[in-house]
Amino acid sequence: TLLGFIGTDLPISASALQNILSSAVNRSFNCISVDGDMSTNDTIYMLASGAVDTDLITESSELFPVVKAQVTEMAQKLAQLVVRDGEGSTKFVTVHVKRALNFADAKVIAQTISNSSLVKCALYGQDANWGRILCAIGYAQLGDCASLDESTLNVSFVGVGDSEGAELNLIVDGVPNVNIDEAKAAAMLADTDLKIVVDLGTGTKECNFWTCDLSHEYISINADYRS
Amino acid sequence: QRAASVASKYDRYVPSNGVFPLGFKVGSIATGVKKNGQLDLGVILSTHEREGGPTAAAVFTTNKFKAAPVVTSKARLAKCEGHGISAIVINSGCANAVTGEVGLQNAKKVVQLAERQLGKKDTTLLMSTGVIGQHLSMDKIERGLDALLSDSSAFGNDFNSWLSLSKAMMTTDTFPKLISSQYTLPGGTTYTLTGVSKGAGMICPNMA
Repeated sequence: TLLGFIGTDLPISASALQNILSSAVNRSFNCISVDGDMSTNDTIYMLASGAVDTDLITESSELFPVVKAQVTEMAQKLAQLVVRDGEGSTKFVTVHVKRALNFADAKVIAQTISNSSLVKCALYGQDANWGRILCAIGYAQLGDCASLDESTLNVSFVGVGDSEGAELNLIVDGVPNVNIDEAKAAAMLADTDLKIVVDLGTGTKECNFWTCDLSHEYISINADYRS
Repeated sequence: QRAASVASKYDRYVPSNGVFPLGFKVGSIATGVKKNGQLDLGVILSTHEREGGPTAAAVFTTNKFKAAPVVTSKARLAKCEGHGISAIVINSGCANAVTGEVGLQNAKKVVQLAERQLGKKDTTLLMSTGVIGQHLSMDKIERGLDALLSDSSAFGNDFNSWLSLSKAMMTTDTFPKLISSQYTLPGGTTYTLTGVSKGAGMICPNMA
């Protein structure tokens, strides 16, 4: 279960606060997965005490977009901490789906990759198994396949942290790269942080989704949680 | 190896200080629901008196079988339209989910207990997390809530109070999740955002 609370001392109208929170959650807490299970209790609250002496912020205020962006940034950091603490996790993975026709398609594809047990096992095993990523893209529950065009599909691993700047092109314009530099892949996958970039090449929308690997530890924790 | 990994996560992701928004006080207590005396009940109070009171917003699970605290709080927020909420009660160790009518009554009882102590009405929201399918230990919750709300020194707006609150929400988490930032808006107004979260398993939210 995910629980969260964000507090601020700005005066913000009730409808503007709901707008800010809903928008921030859609780009943060609703873009994470540890195990693909949705709890019966997930809840995020936001309270604005209004203790700072300034004009009430409403949706028409000039400051509204500035505050919305700052709340979104904080929500993303809080959501990422949940993934970093994923039960038994050893990897923190950003799945960045870009150049999609719309955000919804980008998110469905990113979430499908993030919830694939086989992708998560490969990440735990530090195996550059791009076939499983492609397979997940192929079964993503998209309304239609307008965002998908094999000839413009590119998938790559991008290094983060210690491997910053390293890039491994796994699929180039729909053609698998069979000459993967395995040593480079091993070095990147040995890091805690990794980014999987899926470039659909069919539009301009994108989604960042955060997930972790699936380890033996996860099963140990959950095999007898009720007790 | 696991202990080392947990220790390094704590070092890397848990702050050692912070800035906290004006108009809030938070407190937490161990009621005995969680084993070995861990903190398992937290309360967030909005203390700034302003006309119309603080404003509130929420997103909840879209799981069809919503837990009792979700059903109760959704109804509260719908009724007050985001106005006048001044307390949030958070318990961990028991999710009060899939608990039927008894679960709903227990959730309402927790609200009543809090509002009786606070001298308020219809101003409280709930969050619960933990084992699904078991009822709240109402004797422990009632004793803990009374003890916490009757001791004003248990509440603060400092780093340790907020860190303890984030620990009181944890279940299988290995470290508390607390972030705070101060911002200066165009025009010079400085304001503060503070956030706490919890979660480590059963995580694939789609809240609305």
